[in-house]
Parts: sequence; C-alpha cells; structure tokens
Amino acid sequence: MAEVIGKRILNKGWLAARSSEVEFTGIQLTTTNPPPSAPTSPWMEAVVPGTVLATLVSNKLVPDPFYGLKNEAILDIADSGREYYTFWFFTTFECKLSNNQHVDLNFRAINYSAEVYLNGHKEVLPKGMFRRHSIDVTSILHPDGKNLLAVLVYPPDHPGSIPPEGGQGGDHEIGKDVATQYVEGWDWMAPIRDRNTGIWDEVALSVTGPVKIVDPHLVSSFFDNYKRVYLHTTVKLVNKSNLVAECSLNIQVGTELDENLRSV
Amino acid sequence: EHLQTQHVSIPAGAHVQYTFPKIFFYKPNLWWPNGMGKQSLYNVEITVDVNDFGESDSWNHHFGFRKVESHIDSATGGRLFKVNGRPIFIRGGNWILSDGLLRLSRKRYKADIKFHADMNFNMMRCWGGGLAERPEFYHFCDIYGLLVWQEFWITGDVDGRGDPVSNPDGPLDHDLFMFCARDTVKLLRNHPSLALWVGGNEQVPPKDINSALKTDLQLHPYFESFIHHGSSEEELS
Repeated sequence: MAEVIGKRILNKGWLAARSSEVEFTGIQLTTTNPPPSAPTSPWMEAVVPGTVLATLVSNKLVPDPFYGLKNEAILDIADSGREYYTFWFFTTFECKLSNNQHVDLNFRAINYSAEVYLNGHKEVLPKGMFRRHSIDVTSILHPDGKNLLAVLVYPPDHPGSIPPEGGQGGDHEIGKDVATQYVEGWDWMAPIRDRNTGIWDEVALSVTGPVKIVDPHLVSSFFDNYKRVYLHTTVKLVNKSNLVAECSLNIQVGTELDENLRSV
Repeated sequence: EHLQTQHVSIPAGAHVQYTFPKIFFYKPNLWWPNGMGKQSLYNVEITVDVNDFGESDSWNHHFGFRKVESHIDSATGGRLFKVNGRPIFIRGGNWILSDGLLRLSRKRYKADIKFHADMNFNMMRCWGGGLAERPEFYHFCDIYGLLVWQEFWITGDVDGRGDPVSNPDGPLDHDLFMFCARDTVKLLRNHPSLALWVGGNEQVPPKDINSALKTDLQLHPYFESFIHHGSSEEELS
C-alpha cells in the first residue's frame, strides 16, 4: 500500500553502540551486516530523540547523573576522548512509495555532526547543534522491503575539560562550537559528561507528491485599533519532479473549537 | 473570506517563493499573554494540489493574532513591553532546558510550561547558554500564554571573559552560527508566544554576528512602509 502524504516520526526501535566497539562500516551495517533485532552487546536500545548519555542511563550502564553525586561516577569526555562518546544509532523502517511520490529523511537537530547511511548510501551531515537536515532519499529506498538506517554521531569538536574547582563553563572550549554551552557546567549545573552528543530532536520521514511546501511564514498587520487585520503568508515551494507542476495552492484559516472541530 | 485558492506554475526542479494575497479579518480574536485574556488561536492550513496527482503536500500551524512591542525605558534602563497596545508587567522566569539528557517529550513540556503559567508567569527567557527551544516548547507557550524571550548562543564562554579566558571572538565559525540562527528563526517564527530575539546572554555578540542578526531580523520593508507612509490609524505587526 502506498504511503500517505505527510510526516511519519521515527522514534521507536532505535539501537545504539559505541563506534569503537562496532566492527562494521556504515555501508556494511545498512546492507550485509545489520545489528541483530534483539540487541546484543555492543548494541543496546537507544533513546531517540535523546543523547548518548540518555541511552547509557536508560540501559543502566551509567548511574543517573541527576541523583546525589552520581555524576562524579560518569567518565567525562575530556578524560575519555571524543571517540568514547561517538556512537552509532540504527533503525529500520518500511516505506513504499507510489508513482511520483517523494520522501525526505529529516533530522530536526543533531549534536554535533553525523554520517548518515541508508541502504548502503552515505550522506555527511555538517556541524552545528541548531540546524535542520533534510535528505531526499526517494531514489535510495528499497521499493518493497525494509530500509536500513544507520547514523554515526560525533560529539562537539571542542568538548573542553572541567577544572577541578568546576566553575562557569569549564575551560570555555565548548564556546568555540555552535552548541549549547551549559554542558561544561555552570553555577547551577554539573558538567554533562557527553556534552549532549546525540540525535537530540525529532527524526521523521516526510512523504510528498511532486511539490513540497517549505517553511511557510505567517505575519499579521493591524489597523483601526485592531478592527481591521490582515494575514500575510509566504511559502517556499519545491518542485521535485522533472515536469512543470501546475498547482492549486490553498490556504484556509479556521477557528479551533475542539480537538477535531473547526469553523471556517 | 478565510479560504483562498491560487494557481501556481512551478518549473521542473525549481524552488519558488510565493506570497498569497493578504487575507482580511474583521476584529479577529486576539492572542493575549497569561493573565491578560484568552490565548485565541486560529488553525492555518496550507495545501498544494498538483494536476494529475492530487494533494501533494500540506502544512498546518496554530496562529495567534498579536502585536508585541518593546523598548528600553530611558528612566529605568529596563525593557518595557506592550501586547496588542496594552502595557504588560512582565513576570518572567529563566529557562535553560527541560532535561539535561534532552529527553524532551511533549508531555514533559506541557507539564513544565503549564506549571509556569500556574505560577502566574507571563514570560520565559531561554538563556543563551542553553537551547534554542523546540517547536513543542513554543506550542505549549502558545497554549498557556507564556511570552518567550529567546537568546542565541552567546555567553561568557565566547566573549574573552572567564578564567581561563574564553575565545574573545565568539564561536570559531561565524558563518555556521549565522546558518544555525537563520534556520532556527525559520523553525520558530510562526509561534505567537515568540516575543523577542536576543543576541546572547548579558552581552553583545561579536560585531559581524551582531550586525548580521540585526540585518536579518529587521522588519521587512513592506511592513516598514506602514510606519513611514501609513495614516495615523494604521498600526504595525
């Protein structure tokens, strides 16, 4: 059955493993050598969205850092090195497209950079904690079967180190990256050992027809003491097909009355 | 009047930007912050149908009609806010994130933000050393009437202060900072709770970043024209 137009969130069935403990490449993981579906070491169930540390806590491999002084028992990235918190994340999904459907694989945020492998194809996701990534995977999907997705996530480039006395922002190295800065510890917070490395926000597939809507912008203007009001709407449209698209573009503004009722 | 269809022809492989004719509303229900009135929200749905295919894509978002103004008061040095023309006494709280392991569920956001509203707050300030908050955070701020003061990622880690001294010129890659800033604005800009963008925590960003942020975030010339050429009755978004 063909996919329904819209978004499908991929937040279940993820596995994770420390990269240094995985003997296969991303291409092998997503073709000939995927992890076992019932995770065995070094693979474990992963928290996505979440951080590497969230996954380790969830699997009881480290104590919960927010209880007592247990954060002290977790190895800091300054002592372990970045590779210790460099992790593979893996999942599978099914997606069967009909003619002229297209699908994007969207990551709403990753900290800090990543390599994405889908069915043996590689895509490098650039650095930056606060940016979205969107990959058109239409031509990569297996038409009738399961799709294998692996993501190798690297920590920030400058995780820094924490002086023995702690202090505001540790040694400040994290500020060289475009990433959250509280993770080296602050006056109100202990250092976060993995510096929040991970797929920390939504992962989703978005299925569209030949034309996709991107980042609409809504603005209002007010006149006559709020009696006369205008809604201004701009959208970006992307035609993914190799033919001219003749489109009807519709906008409808309704009042929410209840969960599933609205007036127009 | 609140339903509009336009015909658009898009060349193969092209990216186009399209602006709808403006839609008129007579006395719409306004969105008010917590304690000043209702948080009235409208559902805006955009769909695109393609000949010989049918519905190709759709998008929807809750939208609130509100006008937020602020300025620095010369007498006190404090920032004063007005919402929909009415002065508002800000009762705000500092916010970093919901969970240090970034397990940021809708359920958790809802509880956290409702709690702030129940405390009679009307603003949350997202500190520059934390996150650009997520759409789910803003969704519940829209619902519960919390205005949001969102800072970009500049703190004492990137201004030459601290011991040891931090890098005085912000993050190493200024282009990357601006890319992330622009993408974050596009992600969050339609939320009525979003009240103010701020360059960073307690300071001004490096000169080039500050200048680029100010340029990118200034009002579009179309709306500026209302200020310069409009009648006295006209007001600005």
